[in-house]
Amino acid sequence: KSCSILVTDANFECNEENIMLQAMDNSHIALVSVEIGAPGFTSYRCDRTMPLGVDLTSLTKVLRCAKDENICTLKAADEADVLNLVYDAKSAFFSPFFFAFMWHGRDASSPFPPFFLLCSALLPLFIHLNISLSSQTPITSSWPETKYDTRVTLPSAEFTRIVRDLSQLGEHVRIEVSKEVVRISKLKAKSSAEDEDNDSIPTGVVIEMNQHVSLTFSLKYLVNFSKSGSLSGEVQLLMSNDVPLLVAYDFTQGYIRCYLAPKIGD
Amino acid sequence: NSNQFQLDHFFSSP
Repeated sequence: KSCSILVTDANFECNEENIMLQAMDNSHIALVSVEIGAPGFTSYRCDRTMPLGVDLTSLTKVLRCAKDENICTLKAADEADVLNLVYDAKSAFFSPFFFAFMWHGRDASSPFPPFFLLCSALLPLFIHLNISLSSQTPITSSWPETKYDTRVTLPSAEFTRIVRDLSQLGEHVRIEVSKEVVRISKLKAKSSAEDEDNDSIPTGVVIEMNQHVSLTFSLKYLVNFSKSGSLSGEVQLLMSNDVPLLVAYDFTQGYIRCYLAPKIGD
Repeated sequence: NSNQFQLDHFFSSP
């Protein structure tokens, strides 16, 4: 759901270790990278690495039909062009959903119906970028010494509250990290000084800093990213002065990492 | 918009 706010179609790359998704929004300002590891599933089998091209808006709608207690089974046969979702095959209400792929990683030789040709036109948007930062984001407990200048860890609910509140007041926010303080402050029009009504930094904030950073971001994207907050109790903000912000949510089965390009000209 | 970087500026695409 939190991905479908940013990107409408994306490839779920399935292999025997995990399912990964990586996609940029149309404006190329934000990128979302998701990984769900095989151990995170009750059972998982992937005989051949394949991309499942899915319209995330439709997938979100179909998943909304699931109840929390449902067990959802995702299936895609080797040569199929549908993703099959089944909720709780045991329960009286058997609900198979068949889901047309946006894109199926068939080799170029097989004849593509026109629909696929349309989708293949979309492909360049989904080509996986080599995120030069990806090796720099060990979202584990180990602090990435030479990777980011700072990392701020805070309760995800607090981050959601802060960006939501600030988004009522303005479009951009400056995030400034120094040794002891994280300033997340709304930027007023150039004429007036920067806003002093910072959000009081909540408890449970851990600041790791190698170098002072200060960047400005669009709040619209941060609010979108914060929709992933329900997946993890805490969120990590990793920043360096000349790279995109990384908003990382770790959860047992994997992670959601959101990258956001800063505004120009601080 | 004008005063916003794009990610392509930072990420190397293949």
